[in-house]
Amino acid sequence: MAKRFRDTFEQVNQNFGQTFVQLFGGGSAAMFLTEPDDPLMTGVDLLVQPPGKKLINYNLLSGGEKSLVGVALVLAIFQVKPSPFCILDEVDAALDEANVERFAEYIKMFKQKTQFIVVTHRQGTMEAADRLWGITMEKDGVSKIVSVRLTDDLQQYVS
Amino acid sequence: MAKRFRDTFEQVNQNFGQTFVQLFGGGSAAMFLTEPDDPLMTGVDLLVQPPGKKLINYNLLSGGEKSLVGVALVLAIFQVKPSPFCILDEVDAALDEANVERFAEYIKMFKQKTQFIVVTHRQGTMEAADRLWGITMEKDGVSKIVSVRLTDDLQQYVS
Amino acid sequence: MYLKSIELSGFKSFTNRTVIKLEDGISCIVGPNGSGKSNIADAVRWVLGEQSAKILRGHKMEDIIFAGSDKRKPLGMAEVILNIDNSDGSLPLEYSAVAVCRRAYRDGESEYLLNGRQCRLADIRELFMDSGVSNNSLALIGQGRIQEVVNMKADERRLLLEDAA
Amino acid sequence: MYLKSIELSGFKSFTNRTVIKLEDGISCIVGPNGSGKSNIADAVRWVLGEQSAKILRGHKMEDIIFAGSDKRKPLGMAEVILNIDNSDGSLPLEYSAVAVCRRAYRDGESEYLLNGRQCRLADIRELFMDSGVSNNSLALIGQGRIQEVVNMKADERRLLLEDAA
Ligand SMILES: Nc1ncnc2c1ncn2[C@@H]1O[C@H](COP(=O)(O)OP(=O)(O)OP(=O)(O)O)[C@@H](O)[C@H]1O
Ligand SMILES: Nc1ncnc2c1ncn2[C@@H]1O[C@H](COP(=O)(O)OP(=O)(O)OP(=O)(O)O)[C@@H](O)[C@H]1O
Ligand SMILES: [Mg+2]
Ligand SMILES: [Mg+2]
Repeated sequence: MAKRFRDTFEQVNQNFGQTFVQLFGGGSAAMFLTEPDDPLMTGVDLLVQPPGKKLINYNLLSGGEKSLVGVALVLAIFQVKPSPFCILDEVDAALDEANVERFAEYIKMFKQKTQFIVVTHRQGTMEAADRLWGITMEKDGVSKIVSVRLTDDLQQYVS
Repeated sequence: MAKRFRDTFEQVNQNFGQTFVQLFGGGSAAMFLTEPDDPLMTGVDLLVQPPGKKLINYNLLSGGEKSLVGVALVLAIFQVKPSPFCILDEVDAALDEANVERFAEYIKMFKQKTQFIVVTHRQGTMEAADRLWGITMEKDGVSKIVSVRLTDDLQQYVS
Repeated sequence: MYLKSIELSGFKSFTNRTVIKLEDGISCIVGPNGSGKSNIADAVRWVLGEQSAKILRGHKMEDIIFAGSDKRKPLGMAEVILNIDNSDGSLPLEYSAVAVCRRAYRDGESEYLLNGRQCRLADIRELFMDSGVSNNSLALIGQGRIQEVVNMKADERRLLLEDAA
Repeated sequence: MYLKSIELSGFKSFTNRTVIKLEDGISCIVGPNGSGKSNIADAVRWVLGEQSAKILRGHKMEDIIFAGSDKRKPLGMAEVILNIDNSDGSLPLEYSAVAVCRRAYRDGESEYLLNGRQCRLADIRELFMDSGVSNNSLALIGQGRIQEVVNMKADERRLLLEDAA
């Protein structure tokens, strides 16, 4: 029981470090146990160092940086126990263009094991998709679904 | 005391209704007192009806819609008691392009009375500005300020 | 397993039966503010057994039934169906195609069906238990919620690892 | 009144004195994730008297002093100055130019100055009281916080109107 938790922790921790570097283009990150001698009750905390910056209390990170760390952590856990499908609703909202690109590229590495359904307003994320569904609402307050081709003018869906 | 609160409420309520219609391009909204007979203790709640939709519990609104209602409420209060300056940090993050345009146009109507400092990633908001300051961070983990002309290629700042 | 389609009728802003066909890989859902994108995510959460009206952005469970609009009357029932390809047998059912259905009526009645047969909410939850998919797993990350795994306390974060262990 | 400039030295990611010149109208601050835009908003909040480390995204107040980086050593002091044009006399001071300064040192010491003269935090708060500007007024809307006025309870929303009354 304690051993299984420790093993999972080790694996997720290693993944987290690697995923972080991929998404941030550098720097380093790790998870640590708040009470290493008490595997059944210990909490799990984070150490994060974006490229060029100092190891810093992750609360001081920017909105975009926190979103990216969140994605790194979720994907780190997915690598240990892949979810068959995953729905992400605008997780890229706070990311700048460069980070959206990295995020979109990285999600592609997981699509073999996990089916992704991603709600987004961002062009970079749309370009990584295998298909697009457009949702519109006419004046009648009812949602309609529209198939959108990847070659369509995506500008109307991008914000 | 109770009279002053009532008067303020009436004014803000009227502004809120107008601001909402401007930002949503239609529909209607109002504030109401949860305990109208108790002006000293009453709460203040909202009724919101986006164009084409039914009067709905505002919690059911989308992320973008909630942001816009938030802006409408803040500006409604500003019209009663203008703040000399106002700092908005990415309030447009969840808005689609059409709503960013309306938001940016509307903020301009307040700049006579209120100096705005707006942190944004959105091109529509940048185009409404009188000046732009770019913040960058080199590899040394230190913030630098750069003057950005409105005619510059804004794409590198847009996400 | 993977989702072949999501069918919505009467759920939030979806009136007539709307079918969202999905396949393996990455599917993106795009559109303007308030068009119904997050409502689709709510529908999946709901059919997997979400019981909190608050998490679904409502006051009461009745709020997820189409409430009408300027031009349309309210409906009396909401229904969501997940059609799942189970050829890899990852769901503990003898079928290679699994349809998970949930219905709700204005009087508060709820129905749950697995491949057309009535069942209980507990049966649906149990079905997905080992797959890691549930209404409160990392498989469903709601709008504005991605920073939560960073902001949460250390003991809450521990629970995420326990689920994966 | 309006802000003529914000000066930051040693505050969060700003090391040497950085001056952000502002004028009337709308000024936009733009740049990549993590470059320091919200840190500027935090600086204004802080110099106006914010005492909660949590609201400034830190654990303790010392977190707002430049902590160093890969290439730079930490600094020992943070200082923020707001230069305000008070020609319209809206601030209750006899000057047409008002400089509000706050400094913090690693040992926990804090200094407050108005036009170069030492004062207390209470003096700064009192100065802005009638203008509607304070570290917790609607004049400062932090990142991710705009939906709060919609999500807050009815009694909390009442307080916003009381401030405006
Ligand atoms: N029971 C209901 N009946 C009718 N309409 C509803 C119901 N519940 C929610 N809605 C409508 O659904 C809309 C919100 O949809 P949703 O949250 O899916 O938008 P979205 O596409 O995710 O937008 P955004 O990009 O802003 O996040 C609201 O405008 C609301 O009026
Ligand atoms: N005391 C400090 N010393 C050094 N760097 C700091 C300090 N406090 C915060 N930072 C750095 O400032 C950065 C965050 O800056 P800020 O929140 O202003 O970003 P931002 O430009 O608003 O980004 P976003 O667009 O993602 O919101 C973090 O990367 C953090 O490392
Ligand atoms: Mg949404
Ligand atoms: Mg920011």
